[in-house]
Amino acid sequence: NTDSIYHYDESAQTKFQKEKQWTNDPHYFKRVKISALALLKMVVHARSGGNIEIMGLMQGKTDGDAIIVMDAFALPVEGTETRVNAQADAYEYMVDYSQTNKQAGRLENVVGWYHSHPGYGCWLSGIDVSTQMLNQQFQEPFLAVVIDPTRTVSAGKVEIGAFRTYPEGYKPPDEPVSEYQTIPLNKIEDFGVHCKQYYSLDITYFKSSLDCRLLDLLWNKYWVNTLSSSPLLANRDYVAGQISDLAEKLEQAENHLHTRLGPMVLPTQRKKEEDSQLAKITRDSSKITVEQVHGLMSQVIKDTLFNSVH
Amino acid sequence: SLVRQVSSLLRRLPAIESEKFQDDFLMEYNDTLLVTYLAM
Amino acid sequence: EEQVLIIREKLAELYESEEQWSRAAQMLSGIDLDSGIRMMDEAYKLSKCVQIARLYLEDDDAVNAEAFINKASFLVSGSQHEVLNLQYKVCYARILDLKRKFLEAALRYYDISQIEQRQIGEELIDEDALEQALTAAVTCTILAAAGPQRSRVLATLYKDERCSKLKIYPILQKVYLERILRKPEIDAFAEELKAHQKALLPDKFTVLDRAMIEHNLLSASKLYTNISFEELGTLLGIAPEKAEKIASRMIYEDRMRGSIDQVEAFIHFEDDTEELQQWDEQIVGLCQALNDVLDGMAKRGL
Repeated sequence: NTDSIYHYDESAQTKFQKEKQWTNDPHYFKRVKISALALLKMVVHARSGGNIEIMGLMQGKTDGDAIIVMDAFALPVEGTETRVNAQADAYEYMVDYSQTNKQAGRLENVVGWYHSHPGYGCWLSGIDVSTQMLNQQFQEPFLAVVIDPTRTVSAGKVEIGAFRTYPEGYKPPDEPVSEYQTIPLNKIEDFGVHCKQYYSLDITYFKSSLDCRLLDLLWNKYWVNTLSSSPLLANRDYVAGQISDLAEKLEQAENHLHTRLGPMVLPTQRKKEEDSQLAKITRDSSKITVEQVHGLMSQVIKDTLFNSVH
Repeated sequence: SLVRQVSSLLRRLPAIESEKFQDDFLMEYNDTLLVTYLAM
Repeated sequence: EEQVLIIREKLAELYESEEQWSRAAQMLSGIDLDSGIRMMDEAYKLSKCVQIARLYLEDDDAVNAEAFINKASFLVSGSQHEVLNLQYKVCYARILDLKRKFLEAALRYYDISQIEQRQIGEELIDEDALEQALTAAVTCTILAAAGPQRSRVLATLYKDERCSKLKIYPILQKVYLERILRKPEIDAFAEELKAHQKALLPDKFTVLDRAMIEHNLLSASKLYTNISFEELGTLLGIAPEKAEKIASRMIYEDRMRGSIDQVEAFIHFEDDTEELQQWDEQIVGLCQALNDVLDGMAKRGL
């Protein structure tokens, strides 16, 4: 029954499309299930873009309050954060691809778009929010997925986020704090202004029996890569970027402090603000350091394992 | 043939042994400790 | 002009039937394609240029053929005639091959081997023809001068699963994996070569010898950190002085990293991969070997 999810029930989907249950509740969709195939294709595509943002579409279906992503395909578009609605360049491609898919017997519709944020975390920027709102107006149900390929390499697991935007002017109830992530100084403005306009969905993954078999066959690739990888070596540029971002934040916090030194006693509100800013910087710093120490531990273990044989 | 494979496997140890490797390894080690120290 | 053209075409046809290719080509090349008196359409001009080039190529006459292919290259961009375009591509690749521009020839042969249609105009494209083009691409790549560009084309060919069915695949695999080629393998490969690919170069070596020596030298540079020219000469099957000469040229042309100590008659190979990176590569090799042992044991039920 692990493969039953791969069966597409056209009548159920059509019925769901007709009922449009999501229109009554801006928070209707809460879960996302992503297939191993779609995840791999999105991550490989995101990494192929290097430091340039890439984008693509996801095909799938819905199941109650869950959006199920079965497959993904790249769009011939780059630089999604540098212009509004980058996907306009790919409309023709999207239509052709979707039609050809139907002819090939793939019935799943497009259920969302994904794009990458190389090195600056998984969230929606201002451009992303406006693109997603547009999509949610005309292409429901529609999901936004963001992948950070750079952090994927350094953390050793896929940095991915799935989001849905609220309708214009909607005031969301107080959000549960999502997992903390470092936002670079040059993106904090963009992050802060829009972070209340969308919410993130829980992501789970699934794979078919064939996927299980193929991944088992590739098992030795996995452990060989784990033993022969050096996070310290692979992420030098990224870590250097993070440390320089940290230095800038420290500088900024210090400047704030000096400019505030007028009235000797900082009002409690401001004091709290300083603390939270410095607290964030401290967290970023310890996150970077922990990853560095993990990298060093793996190097020392490898040295003990492979070099100290006499 | 298995035993021969195992012996050639053991002959590949240690994986690398050179002056330059030691320098690079210790350099990387110290850099990381320095980052940790700075973070503290 | 009209009558002359018809006579020439008729005579060329007769020469062709007697397999006097160059005579037929000369007969056709006498047709004045650029005469002001009678207008010829581009397709006719293109077809004549390609036909003349093909005839010259039957006699491996690259020089004359190239003159007509160059003329054709101005006409082919506007041509919708797929058969002619294909014939033009094949002629061009063969001319590059004959002129020993092996890497460019390989890329064009490979491009031809990827044709999807199986029927162009009245011409049938059968699998053998495509396989021949693919084999020609592999042969030319192997004969090309060793270096980064050749490695890229080798990678493309090696990853093309059609190549694994070619007779030439074993040598492609060794060349791609930068393994040293032994004399028997080189001789077997030499059997398949065309005359011009076995021609002697000014330094009394054939194109194949040079390509193989350079390849083996590059392979040796991956295996050894340094080696004496005496040993290297033995490994490559040539005189030590010759080995030194070829090595110095490859280092100078930046196709191999290393330094030569002429007093000690030693060559020191350099690998600009970082030590830590090399360490990881060694670990990959070790783990793969361990995995093979485990698989071997599992197969024997141990």
